[in-house]
Amino acid sequence: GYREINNIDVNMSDPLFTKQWYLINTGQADGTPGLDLNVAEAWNLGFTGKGVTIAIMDDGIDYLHPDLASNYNAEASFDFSSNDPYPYPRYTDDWFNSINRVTSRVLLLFPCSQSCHFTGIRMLDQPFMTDIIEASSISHMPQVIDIYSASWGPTDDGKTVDGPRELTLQAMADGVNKGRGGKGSIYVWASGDGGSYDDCNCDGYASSMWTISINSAINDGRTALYDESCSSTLASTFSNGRKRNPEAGVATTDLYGNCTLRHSGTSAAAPEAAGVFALALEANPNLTWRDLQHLTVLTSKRNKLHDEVHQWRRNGVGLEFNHLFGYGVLDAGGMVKLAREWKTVPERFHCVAGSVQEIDKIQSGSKLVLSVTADACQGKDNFVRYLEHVQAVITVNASRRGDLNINMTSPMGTKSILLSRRPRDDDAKVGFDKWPFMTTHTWGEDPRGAWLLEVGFQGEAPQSGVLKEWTLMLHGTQSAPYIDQVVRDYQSKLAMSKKEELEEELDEAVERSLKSLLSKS
Amino acid sequence: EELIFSDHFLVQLHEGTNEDAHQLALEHGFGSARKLPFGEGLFHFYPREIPKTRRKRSLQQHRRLAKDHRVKNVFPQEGFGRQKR
Repeated sequence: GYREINNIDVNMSDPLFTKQWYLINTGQADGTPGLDLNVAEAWNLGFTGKGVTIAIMDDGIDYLHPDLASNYNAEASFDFSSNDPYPYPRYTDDWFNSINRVTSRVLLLFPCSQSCHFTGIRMLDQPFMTDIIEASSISHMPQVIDIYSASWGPTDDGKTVDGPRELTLQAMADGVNKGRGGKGSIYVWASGDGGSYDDCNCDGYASSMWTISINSAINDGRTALYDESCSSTLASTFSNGRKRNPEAGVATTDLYGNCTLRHSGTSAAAPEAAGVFALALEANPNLTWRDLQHLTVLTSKRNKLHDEVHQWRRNGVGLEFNHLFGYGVLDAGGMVKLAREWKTVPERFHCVAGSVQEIDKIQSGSKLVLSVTADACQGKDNFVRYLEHVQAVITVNASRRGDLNINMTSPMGTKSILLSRRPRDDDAKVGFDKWPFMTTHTWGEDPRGAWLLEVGFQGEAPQSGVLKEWTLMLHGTQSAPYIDQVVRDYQSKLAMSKKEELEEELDEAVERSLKSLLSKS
Repeated sequence: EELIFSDHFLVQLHEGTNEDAHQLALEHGFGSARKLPFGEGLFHFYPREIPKTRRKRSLQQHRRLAKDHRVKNVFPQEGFGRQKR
């Protein structure tokens, strides 16, 4: 069915193509025209994912499906649930099976990048997960596989706090440091389906710096009902999940070769994003895992995404973000254009900017406000000047963990919700123990100055709690990450960020010369 | 929370190839062993039949394995929940 790119608008003969509205949204099923992944622009530029391999970590892949067979990379596929190299979906010996339109995920990434290869990693199909199966999956052939897509995680029941265990963390660290010949494996994570009852910062995979956490909007720009808000989400793609109109679903094929317009939650989000990232990696195979996150921040668009509860805001360097959608919907065309000329961002550094260790009580009806004045390790080898990720490592216990609400505000005035209320979480014992809450909202900001942490309770009954630790960890570059990038579009976020950087650099240079003049005189 | 144990073990060997590990796994009643791509000498010993879960550690198997002179460390694998999204 492959067609020449230049007549994609005219004679797409597949009658079902238009059902894949997330590729080219012309208003199908009451959708909003133009609200899509803008893959057509990337295709027009000739990028279809050639030379990129994506692994779908799930409970199997129908690699015999006619749409998939020719792109399947059998050598790099494996079944860690049944310990064999054939990750085909199946019932297990004891008839345990959690198949859920597994094919849909793979086909989702295919429309975005028809020429990429995919591998299957079957690893969800046993009654319980183990650290060793997860670690084996995300470290499977990291010199062959470029992108790992995961549409699973800790239970999204609104009361679980869980994340990767030790081996899996080690495997992830190995992946970002050594995968893809040292450029870093790309981990894409569906942010979670707990809806307003959950917060994806309580999911250690989605809230990891090493994963690109993707949320999903529906075809008219509203949130899906199961969307979770959190400050670690970087961007969004599309899924179904709000409208009765089945046509508004994300069209895929089920295990029986039929078109299906149903599937669960944010599961569609990760493979769609993986498909877009494959286009970017084709445009520039030298992109590191950090480059891709920078590109995501700079090219994702607000477009028509909207949410009544979480307003769009701008951070200290003017980047627009939202607690649900991150920096917006992925824009494949914008991403490949920037990727083509992208220069790898400078090395990044890590600074423990401050810590509050004393015991502070938290009571209902009042807020505990703590402050850390950070010099961002200025004057030391590991100083940070331009932020990427910020982590607030917090130890807190409460009579009802779910009623805790934690906000953090940066010196440039950007307020992030680190933890929103989780009404179903009635934990009174475990709390959060050195939990690394992460925000991406202060991307590009200057971290020097006062950081504020506000901890309080939201809920019907009075609660009490104790905060035992808040350690602020800054991750970012020492030199301006975009100064060497070529600006083509003067309306773009890159142009705006670069202008900010140049002004900042200029101010500092003037200040330095004044100081030296004064000291001479 | 109550811990759940699977019959999967992370085993670190003093030295040895995949074949040695496989043989050792068979001797101790496992299905086979697979080398992990990171860490030193780390192998995944997994059961032959349906993965079982249990509330108690399989102390006997653990102890026998730990006593083997070829084995450096043994870590039984807890089971935990993961959900599709």
